[in-house]
Amino acid sequence: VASDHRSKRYALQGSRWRVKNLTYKISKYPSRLRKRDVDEEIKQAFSLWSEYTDLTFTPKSSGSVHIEIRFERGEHGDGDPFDGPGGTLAHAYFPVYGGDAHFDDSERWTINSFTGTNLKQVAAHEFGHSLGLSHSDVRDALMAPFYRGYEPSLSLDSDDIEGIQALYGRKSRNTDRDSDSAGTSNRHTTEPPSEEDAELCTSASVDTMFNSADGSTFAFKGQHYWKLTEESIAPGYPQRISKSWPGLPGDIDAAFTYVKNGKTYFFKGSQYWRYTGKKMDPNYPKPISEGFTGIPDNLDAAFVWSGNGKIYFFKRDKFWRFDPAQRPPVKNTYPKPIANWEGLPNDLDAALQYTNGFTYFFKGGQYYRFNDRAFAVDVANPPFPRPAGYWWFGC
Amino acid sequence: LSASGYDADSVTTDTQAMIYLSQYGYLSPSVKNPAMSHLMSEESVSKAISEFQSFVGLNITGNLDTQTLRMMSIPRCGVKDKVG
Repeated sequence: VASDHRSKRYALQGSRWRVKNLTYKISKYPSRLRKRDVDEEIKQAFSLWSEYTDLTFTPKSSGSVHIEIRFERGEHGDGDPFDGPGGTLAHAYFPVYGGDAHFDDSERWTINSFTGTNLKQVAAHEFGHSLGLSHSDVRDALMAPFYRGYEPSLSLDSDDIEGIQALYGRKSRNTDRDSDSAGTSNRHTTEPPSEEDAELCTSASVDTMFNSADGSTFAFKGQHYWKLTEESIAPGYPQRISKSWPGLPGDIDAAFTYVKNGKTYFFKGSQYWRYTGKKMDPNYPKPISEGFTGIPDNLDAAFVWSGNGKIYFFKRDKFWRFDPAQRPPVKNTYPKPIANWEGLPNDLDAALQYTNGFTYFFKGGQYYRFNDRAFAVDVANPPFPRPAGYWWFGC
Repeated sequence: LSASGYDADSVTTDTQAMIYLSQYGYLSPSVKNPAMSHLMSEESVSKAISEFQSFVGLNITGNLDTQTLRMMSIPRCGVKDKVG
């Protein structure tokens, strides 16, 4: 099979519920199963998702709910008619569109049987959509689009778990029992207290942001760091910088990864550190003046610009361009005023070449997206600067 | 799935395949109307077929080969694979 470059994995539609305690009701039951059997099957389908998150699903028999479930035939009022036995089995709406799930009542829905169509499997898949997951291209994932036939011990694939936890975080440990559902003791949980998670939402300013060589994006602040997902902050963060990058101090000034050698460089005061992945290279730290001649100490931000692959350093109202292939690496025409980057403020906190190809600048809890072609801060609605907490850290 | 007595709606013709690709987000929705399907360029149809083949892990040929038609006949979820 010709493999495409992109690794296969879950997909997030882009919306999720802001609350984790959700309600549901079955407004219209299938014609060929007993109601109480359907109730149990649907409950078990939801439990696949609550097993790995703090989501809870409460059935209601009437009134407004988050997720309404209906078994319908043919055209049923949403402009997306069912097609009889086979073909389309069911469909569901993402949270932003209401979250409801519809099942084709002309299918032969069965429970614990190798014949017909297994209700629990299809329901669990559709509820993945109701929670904000799109289809996965991982063949074994529950969120793959195709029906797989009855599986007596249905469970989520790791891809499904990663996807749902990217949206709603990991299941928090039950500290008063100090053990997880399996009864194993978790005396030394590595997850920091949740109040620290509020750190970025209380004040979204950061010390620096950078991408690692494997394409992950990190935010550093004080002694802590967060790994970012497409949507928000990855579950289980913040963690301590020194725990993951042994030998690296907190309160870092600037950081970037130089793709050409895959190394990540960290700057603080008059020194810099070089890492391969999360392992410090020998004989570091070194003076900035030694490895980056022409670049000052006590930097504000640094990044590699996609426009020319050169390294840019920012400090107060000036910037420097460093080209490792040139001698000297910094021309004597530098430093230049940051005002040349139209719309950018001085005294930046961080600069990042994000995986979407855009360049982002952060200052004081806000951020700017830079338009490389116009060589100016992008004009967009809502305008820049935007609150980093909402758009980057899931606040 | 045939063991489960499935009378799946088999996708066997080009038009059915293009309606399928349109229904699941690989071709523009206008193609759901068979009369419009001739408006699609061969290139865009081949690209849509390739994207579907890549998504489901088939050999990427850009043609409606047997494997691809068989995959399109498997019962599935009605939500698009490609969400705008």
